[in-house]
Amino acid sequence: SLTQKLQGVFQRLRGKGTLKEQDITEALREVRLALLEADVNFRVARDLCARIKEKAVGQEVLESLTPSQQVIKIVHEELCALLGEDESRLQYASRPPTVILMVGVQGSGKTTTCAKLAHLIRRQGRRSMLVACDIYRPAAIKQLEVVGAQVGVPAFTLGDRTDVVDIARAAVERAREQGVDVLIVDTAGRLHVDQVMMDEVARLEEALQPQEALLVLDAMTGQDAVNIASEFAGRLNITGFILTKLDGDTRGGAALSVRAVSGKPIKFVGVGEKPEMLEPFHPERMASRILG
Amino acid sequence: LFTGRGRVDEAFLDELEETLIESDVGVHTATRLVGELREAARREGIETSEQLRDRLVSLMAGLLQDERRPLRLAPEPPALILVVGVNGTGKTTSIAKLAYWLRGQGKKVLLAAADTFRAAAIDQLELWAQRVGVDIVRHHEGADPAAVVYDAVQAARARGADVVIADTAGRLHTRVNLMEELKKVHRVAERALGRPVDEVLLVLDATVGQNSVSQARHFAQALPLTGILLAKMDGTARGGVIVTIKDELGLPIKFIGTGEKPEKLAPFNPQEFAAALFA
Ligand SMILES: Nc1nc2c(ncn2[C@@H]2O[C@H](COP(=O)(O)OP(=O)(O)OP(=O)(O)O)[C@@H](O)[C@H]2O)c(=O)[nH]1
Ligand SMILES: Nc1nc2c(ncn2[C@@H]2O[C@H](COP(=O)(O)OP(=O)(O)OP(=O)(O)O)[C@@H](O)[C@H]2O)c(=O)[nH]1
Ligand SMILES: [Mg+2]
Ligand SMILES: [Mg+2]
Repeated sequence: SLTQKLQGVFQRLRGKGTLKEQDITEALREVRLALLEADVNFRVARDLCARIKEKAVGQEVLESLTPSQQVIKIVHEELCALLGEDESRLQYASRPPTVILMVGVQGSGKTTTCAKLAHLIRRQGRRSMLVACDIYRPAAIKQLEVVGAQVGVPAFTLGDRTDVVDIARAAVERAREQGVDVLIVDTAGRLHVDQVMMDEVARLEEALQPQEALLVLDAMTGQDAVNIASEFAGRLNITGFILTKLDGDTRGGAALSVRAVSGKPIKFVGVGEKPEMLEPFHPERMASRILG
Repeated sequence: LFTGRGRVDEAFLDELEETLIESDVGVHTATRLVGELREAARREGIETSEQLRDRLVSLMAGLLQDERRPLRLAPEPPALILVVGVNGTGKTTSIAKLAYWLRGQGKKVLLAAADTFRAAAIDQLELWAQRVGVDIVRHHEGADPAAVVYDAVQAARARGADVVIADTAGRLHTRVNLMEELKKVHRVAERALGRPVDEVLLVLDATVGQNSVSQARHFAQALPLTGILLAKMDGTARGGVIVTIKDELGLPIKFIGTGEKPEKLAPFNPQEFAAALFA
């Protein structure tokens, strides 16, 4: 573990007499390795290590009897600071329907997470409706209908031959007629560098003016997480992230990367395929997981 | 480039190492490769940064080289390709692409809808079968996936199909019960064929980082994987993690997926892949 590695480093360095600033630099190499192994983007890791070094050098680590513990404490604090607060709340509209737009790259878990959110919202006593705006993926609409049915929530669809903006507008109309509180809009997976598809989702956001635009990202995403987050946050008013598939053994460094590049909160984490497997984001738990 | 007699420009080597890390090669593999490059540079008297970069590309291409590409199908039909991997990597779509590719080679293909778990998974594969013009064997949702594969092999014999491609449900490699289910599907497939499964392909998502190594390790422990299909290489992710996987597990990379249409599949080319990391 990182704690053991740092202990080893400091034991060896202590053997040579009092600790110097360059010894901190050496210890931080282990921190940088741990972050990179955890898929933290290498620039984010470098900036983070620079901040950690500043703090470590300034905090009498050099005089401490337990320098490795001090450094771990600083590392943990810096990670938690970057990961942000426990902000697992949805922003509701003053006049319904609240609109939540779900976006992300292919296969990240959007459709499944739409149903999870519907389930959560239902437990909070509100009525939601899913909107089938993925008109490309084979059987995407059917998939949304099936997962919606599993949580007792209807899916609004106009089929796959209608423009997504028209579908969305019609869904808003239907929501108003039926007194639906929340609309959860599923969209097709799209590459952040596919201009046509990014234009589509920008038009959708423009038409819907959603209260939430959530980027659904696979927690195992590697160095590319910064590219995905910055492109989506650049084109849209992303209000938060949902990290999925955290029930696996990925360290989840993508969490740090998306926070560093966008400043938007991670609102929820997906921890399984079933509708109840959505949890609030806990920064301290994520920090420990990233450090391994 | 040489700042002294036989001393290589460390700043440039750092840059190369950063490019590798940024491509998801992984910090330990990247450091090791750059170390090998440094040795090669000294031995071979490499002089320019361009030559240094080209030498690294050839180092990596050599590592990724494998004669076991692309597909090795038994001459006596039906051959079976079993497609596995974690959730959302691109298995179902890649099967449509493989079917299209094999059909283009004049092979008669039959799909087996053995993802009987995920919502609308069977529908998704059925639509692909129609689109690509191949037959499909399916049961109902919740059916035994092994039974679907068994039936598909029998149907292939009856209908004279050359290749069966079996889709399976996405599963995290850390779910022991789901990995046991997959082992059972594989055993039943072998029994149906009366010989080893021709290809057991692990589909990896190029945007995933170091976790792909854990995925490959776990799936390789459960099944006799024959190769990797690296999907979603049309984004900005470079898929460098396969260098570590090839190095540590010896698994050949067979195909690259470069889009969502049936023709967006190419046999893996180690030289092109390595060069693209530095493009
Ligand atoms: N283990 C696990 N699997 C998940 C989680 N979230 C989603 N999945 C699975 O991931 C796969 C992809 O999920 P989808 O909901 O189809 O993903 P998507 O983003 O809608 O995919 P596209 O629409 O094609 O872009 C499915 O097999 C889901 O069951 C999670 O938190 N944990
Ligand atoms: N851009 C791009 N998208 C791809 C590629 N391969 C698959 N996809 C997309 O990735 C998403 C998931 O693909 P699927 O084929 O459903 O993935 P899967 O592994 O079968 O998913 P599960 O069965 O839920 O585990 C879909 O939106 C596909 O269109 C690729 O090479 N490039
Ligand atoms: Mg979807
Ligand atoms: Mg599938």
